[in-house]
Amino acid sequence: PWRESATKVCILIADAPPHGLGESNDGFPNGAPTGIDPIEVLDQMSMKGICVYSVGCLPALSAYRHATKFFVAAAEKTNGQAVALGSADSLADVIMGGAIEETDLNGLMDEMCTEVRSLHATEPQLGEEEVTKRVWKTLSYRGLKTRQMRSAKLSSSHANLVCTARSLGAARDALKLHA
Amino acid sequence: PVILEESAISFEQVQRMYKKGKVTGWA
Repeated sequence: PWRESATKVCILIADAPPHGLGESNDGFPNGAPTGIDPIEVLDQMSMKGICVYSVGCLPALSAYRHATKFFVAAAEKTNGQAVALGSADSLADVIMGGAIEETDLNGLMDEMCTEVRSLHATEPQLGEEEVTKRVWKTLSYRGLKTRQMRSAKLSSSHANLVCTARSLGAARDALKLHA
Repeated sequence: PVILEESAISFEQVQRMYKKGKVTGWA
């Protein structure tokens, strides 16, 4: 029930992946008994403009095969960021940093929207990558600045297996097939 | 350490904004 125009950020902090992702010794191999599908929830959040900052607690996260993939995918699906957290001392900085960065970006959305629509109208043949580059150059040329959080990022070369899945079961199947 | 600093808008930020705009319906 957030306001439409509000900057919407969700911080997900965990030291383990969700049930049902195909980890060994998972007590709920088909997903949590609540029946809630985290992948579906992430897609719903994305469509509402809620971005997830997933904060993976290290080194605990490293004990799982798919945890990092899930956390990176959670951020990518919702256009947020995936952060590696080695100490709880930095948690407040991540929360504040994420909120501030997204607030700054939200304030530029109208300006970006105008640029994108202008490009679509004048050069409809341009692909997404080129549109993004042109808009970035335009905004940079205007000297726009934002506050940006610098921190250790979570990364995974196979996060796309989870990112492109539409359900927890599909993600599990993709990970199993890849393995 | 986690640092917050002000600097020129990054390509990665614009990418995220574009994708967000696309999925929420304006881009």
